[in-house]
Order: sequence, then structure tokens, then C-alpha cells
Amino acid sequence: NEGLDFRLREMFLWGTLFAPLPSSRLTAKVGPVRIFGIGILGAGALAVFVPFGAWFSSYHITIRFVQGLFTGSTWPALHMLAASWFPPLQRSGFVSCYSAVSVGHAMAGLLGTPLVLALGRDSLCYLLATLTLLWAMGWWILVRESPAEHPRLSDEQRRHLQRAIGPGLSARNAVPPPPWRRLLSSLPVWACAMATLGSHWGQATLQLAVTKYLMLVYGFALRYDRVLSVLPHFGHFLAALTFGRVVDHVRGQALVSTTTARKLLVYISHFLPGAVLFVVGYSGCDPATPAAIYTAAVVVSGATAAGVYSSAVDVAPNFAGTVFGLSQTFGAAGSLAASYVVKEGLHGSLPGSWRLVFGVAAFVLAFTATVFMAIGSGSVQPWNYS
Amino acid sequence: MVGMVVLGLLLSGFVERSASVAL
Repeated sequence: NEGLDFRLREMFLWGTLFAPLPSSRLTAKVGPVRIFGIGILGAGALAVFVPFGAWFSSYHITIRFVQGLFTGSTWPALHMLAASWFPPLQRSGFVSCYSAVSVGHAMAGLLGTPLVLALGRDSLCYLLATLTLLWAMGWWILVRESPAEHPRLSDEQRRHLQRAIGPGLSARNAVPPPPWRRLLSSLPVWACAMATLGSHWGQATLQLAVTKYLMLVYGFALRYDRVLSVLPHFGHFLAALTFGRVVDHVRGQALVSTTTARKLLVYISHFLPGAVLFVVGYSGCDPATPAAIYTAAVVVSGATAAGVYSSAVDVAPNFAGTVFGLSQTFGAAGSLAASYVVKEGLHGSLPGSWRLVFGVAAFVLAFTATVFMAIGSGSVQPWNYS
Repeated sequence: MVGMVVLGLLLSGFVERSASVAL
């Protein structure tokens, strides 16, 4: 089962790796509302086709890949919405909501497992397809591309938002192709990409290797513990929201510059989980210690959204989708690389091999955070206006 | 809009983990 689980996960990740960059250009042409709506609806609705073929066959694996493509295509759209709907000093609050994906992971275990046990696997697919269909109806009724297009905003609110966001910063304005040469030679863009890679590598190692470590070395099946399996994910989301609000507040009060705030959050989201991964392989005989520090690492990783992800919209609001698309491509590559390292590095489950896998992830987190500290930025780059 | 984005991402996370749950 483990090999099959890896294959399904791997194909989904390949989808999320290929989709974001093409999607960022498509989103600039047709608008983020359509792309985000189609991405979420497509990934959920495809679940309804799984029961028509054999589960865990190449048919199912192909569906997982396409679901990954749909899911990966949604990321640039979110950053375009952030750029066109939120003033610069309120964007981290919105971007921190992206961590709701983590709550979705927890809900899959919390709701999905009893449902599969009671009504079978197929019921999970029908539930997902129905929920996404209902969501898509709400999405198309309620959401618009920008404050200018929203029918229920008062004139006062619309004027306030347009004044605060500033001229020229909207999703529609991103239609001209990005200045690729200047974008790809921009150090802050690569800082975002590298830090996203590190973040995803760390998260994948925490979710795959640390949970497996608890299971095989301590006999503690975290996924069957109702509280401890969901606590880290909800904590991650709440921490992300808190970091987002706090960082917007301190930037609004001019207590710290945006660049300093982003770097401080990368320090929290990368160095702390890195330190946890470094020590978790040496954590004695009681499973309570590794389980507690695993939870702490997942929770503080919530700072990623208000740190690295928000930096992608800071550096180029007009091309936020493209910069975030590039970052998410590197992020998916980090998740894939971590999955391969975990799979290949844990043959035989020797103490040395666990420590090696954890150590590699800790190094990647520390290295990518150092790169961000050196070349990351929270300032709008000149090529944003080209 | 924020609420709909959160719900959408929640569903996205659910879909991502659904295969492991079914397994």
C-alpha cells in the first residue's frame, strides 16, 4: 500500500509542478475568478470518475495527475486576486488564508476515514464532487475580479479600495506578457522560489517521514489519533492567520519595513522546523517528545504564507501570478524531491537513515532561508511597471 | 470572497488527501 500511496501522491505532485506557470499566463488573459473556479471545480468533479474504473490502477493514477494539474493552476489566480482586491498593507491577511489547504488535509482524515469505513470508497468521491459543485455555484454568484466589477460594493467602499490599491495594480493589467528577462534575472524572485522549495521540502518531510518515524520507531500511529492528527493542521491555519494579521499591523504602524517583516517570518517558518527536523531523530524513548515537536513544527510553518508567499506579491503586484506560479513550481519540485529522498533514504529503517533524511530536510530549510535572508525583498521591483 | 477562497482551498486540500484516505 505504501508504494501505491507514493505513486498516487507523486503523480498529483507532477500535476502541481507543470500547471502553475502556464496557468499564470492563462489567468492574466481570462481572469483569476474563472481559473480559480475551474481549477477547484475540475479537481473535485474529477473524483466522480474514479469509481467508473479500477481503483489504484493506471486509470486512477491518470486522474490524480489531472487533479494535480487543476489544483496547481489555482495558485497564480489567488495572487492576482490578492493584488487586485487588497491594498498592500492588507495583503498578508488574505495570503495567510491559503493555509486553509492544511485544514482540508485534516478534514480528509477526520471526515473521509469514517465515511470510507461506513459507506465505501466510492462515497468519498461522490461527496467531494457534490461539495465542489455547490462551492462553484457560490463562487460564480459571489466573487468578481476586482472592486470595480463588484455589484454589491457601495461607491464609498469601491473608491476607498481603488485609492488604497493604487492605479495600474489589477489582475486585468497583467495581460501584457511579463518582462521575462528582467523577471528571471530578479534576485527577489529567486529568493521566493528557493524559500518556497525549502518550505515544501520541510512540510513533505514532516508529513511523510516524521509520521512514519513515529509509527515504525515508536509504534504510535498519529493518523489514527483523532486529536493529534488534526491539531497540527488547525494550529498551522490559525498560526498563519495570526502571523498575517500581526505582520500587516506592524507594517501599517511602520514599526518594521516590509522586507524585514518577510525575513523575520521566513526565520520562523524555516529555521524553527529545520531545528525540529534536526533533533527529532535523537528524541529518546517516549513518543510524546517527537509528537509534540512535530506538532510545533507544523504549527510554526504557518508563517510561510505571511512570509514567503506574500513576498511574491510584494515584489511585483502586476505580475504576482507569474512570480507565485514560478515559486509554486519550485515548491512542487521540493515536495517531489523530498518524497523521493524519504522513499529511497528509509530502506531498512536504520537510525542513521532516519537522521540522514531529517538532516537533509533541515539543511534544505536552513539553506533556502539563508538565500531568502540574503536576496529576498518586500519592495516593488522596477520591472513591475515596465 | 475571502470565505469562498478559504472554502475552495479547504476542498482542494481534501481532494489532495482523498486518495491516501481511500487507500
